[in-house]
Amino acid sequence: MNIFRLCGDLSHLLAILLLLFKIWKTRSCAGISGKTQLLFTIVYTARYLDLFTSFVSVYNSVMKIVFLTASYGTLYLMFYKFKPTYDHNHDSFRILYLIVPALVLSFIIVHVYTVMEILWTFSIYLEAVAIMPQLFMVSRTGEAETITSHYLFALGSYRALYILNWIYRYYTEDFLDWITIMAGIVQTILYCDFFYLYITKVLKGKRLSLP
Amino acid sequence: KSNQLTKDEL
Repeated sequence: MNIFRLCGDLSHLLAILLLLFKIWKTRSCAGISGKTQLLFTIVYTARYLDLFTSFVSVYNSVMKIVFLTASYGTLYLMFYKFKPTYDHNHDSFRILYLIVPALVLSFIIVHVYTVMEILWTFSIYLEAVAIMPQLFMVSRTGEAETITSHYLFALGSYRALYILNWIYRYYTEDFLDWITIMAGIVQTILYCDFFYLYITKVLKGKRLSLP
Repeated sequence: KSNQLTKDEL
């Protein structure tokens, strides 16, 4: 554990809790992509199956359980409790275009050919692109609520901080995993446009709206 | 190098 990794995890946790808070407080999931939330739930489920097979630390297990619970809770709120507020007309990104390539790639570029390892690798690839339906939705509606913008910023920062963590681990532990690094870089690049809009608009107190 | 170290990340 290093400071970048810790800040990354906390940023990730903050993002997930912010989203739940927003939906609960406004009693609405308007502007939130159910497809992105579904993809994240698939990501956590595929990756955290190792809760049953290996123990790393209490911190690690607790965070995994929180992420899993929160993502299933978000799906429950979006597709059941507040379903009438879900803006599915604007959530039209085809997620099979993300799932299928991620699955194929996880059979081609993977460290070890075991079911758990392929699922883990699939989750890494899918996470890298899971935000695309949400960004697509923001571009279609041309705007995002301020709290949604904070959510996206925290979620994007998490993987960017992980990149710093991997650089740090390379120097201190001589540790390098190209699968997570490349996927993490792709993931962070996808947020760049959004980061720019967030810094130039939201931080100056303006609502995030596209020109 | 083994990727097992990555598994301690989230």
